[in-house]
Amino acid sequence: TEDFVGHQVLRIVPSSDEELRKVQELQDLEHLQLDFWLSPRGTGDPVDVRVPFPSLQPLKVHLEANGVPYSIMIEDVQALVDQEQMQMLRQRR
Amino acid sequence: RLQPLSTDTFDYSSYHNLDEIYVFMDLLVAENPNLVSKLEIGRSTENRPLYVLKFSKGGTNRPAIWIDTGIHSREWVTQASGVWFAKKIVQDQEKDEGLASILDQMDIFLEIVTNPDGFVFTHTSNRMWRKTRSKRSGSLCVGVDPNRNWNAGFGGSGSSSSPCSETYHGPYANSEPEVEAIVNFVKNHGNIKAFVSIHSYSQLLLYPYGYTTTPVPDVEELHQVAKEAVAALSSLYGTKYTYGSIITTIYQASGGTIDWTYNQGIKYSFTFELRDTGRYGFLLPASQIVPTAQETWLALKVIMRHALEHPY
Repeated sequence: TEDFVGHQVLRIVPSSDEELRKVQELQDLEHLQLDFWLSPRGTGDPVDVRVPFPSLQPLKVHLEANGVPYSIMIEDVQALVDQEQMQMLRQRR
Repeated sequence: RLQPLSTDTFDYSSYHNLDEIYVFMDLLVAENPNLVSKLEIGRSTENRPLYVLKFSKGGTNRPAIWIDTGIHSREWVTQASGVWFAKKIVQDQEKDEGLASILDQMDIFLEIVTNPDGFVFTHTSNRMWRKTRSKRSGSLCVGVDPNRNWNAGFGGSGSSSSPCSETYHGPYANSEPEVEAIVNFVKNHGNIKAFVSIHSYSQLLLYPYGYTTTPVPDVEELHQVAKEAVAALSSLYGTKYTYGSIITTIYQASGGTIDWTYNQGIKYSFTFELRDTGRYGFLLPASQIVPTAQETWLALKVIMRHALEHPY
């Protein structure tokens, strides 16, 4: 089973065309294995991206170096997955 | 594991796996033989049955409304909402005057788990799986995005030719049996008047097109319907929705479901993106299933009623 320990979901809201372009460029960085939950749309629209643990630091550095602000939407994806599983098990019992 | 004895004891405020949903469907059919039937419209890549619930008060080939949920497997609130809609139709078929008048003249088809292989995979191996589970020779990557696999601008911008991409369009249009089954069903039926495909998340109600900036000929009417549907949805819990065409509201997306259905002549083609605004994404807590389904149902009723009252 795939585990998502340490994966975070970042929310990025590009506020200019330049920021939007920087975020769009992330989609081409295959080595980071980013999973776009919400793909870039336009300025002011949120972009949500699940980031595997090994890619967290390089991505955050990249964003900060380019002046693209972000927030952490989900601190630990696996924790939410575990909660979901627990809830399903409880309901079945 | 205890199976529910009836659809009254089924837990609608919890997520369920494929077996449980299929048991629910059988129970619903058994309890309502004069209204609900189960059709198998095809088989998935991994040979799972593709079931559609048909809600009909009789007649042959009546004008119909199609609703599907769960084409992207990780969007669990959609399958869960589909289950709730099915029960709601049965519960309200007589006491809700609007629904009763719809069912007096139209059939409703509901495909709750449009991508069963992917859905099982999200329960067993990878909660974040989105695509189908088809394999391609020459690639280690699995699956096609079934919302880029339709024959409407197939292979164009907003879809990917890389089998490893989440938006991989597949080798050719309708390559995925899950898509082909719906295509064949819609064509063979020939009298579907409204088609609603339900996704999550980001709180949007969208109409065609996604593959081209050319507005659909019915843009003004669809915009007005979307406006009314969103108003109805928001009236329950104040959930904020945006509406518009796919390409103007989100981004270019080629090979999408409702672009194909619209081009087939199904004027009232819409797609939803259900809750959330950015706290949980695809991991929406189960406590939000019922409120999400309730508010979405209000919007669905607006679309269905409009289709009923505006025959074409």
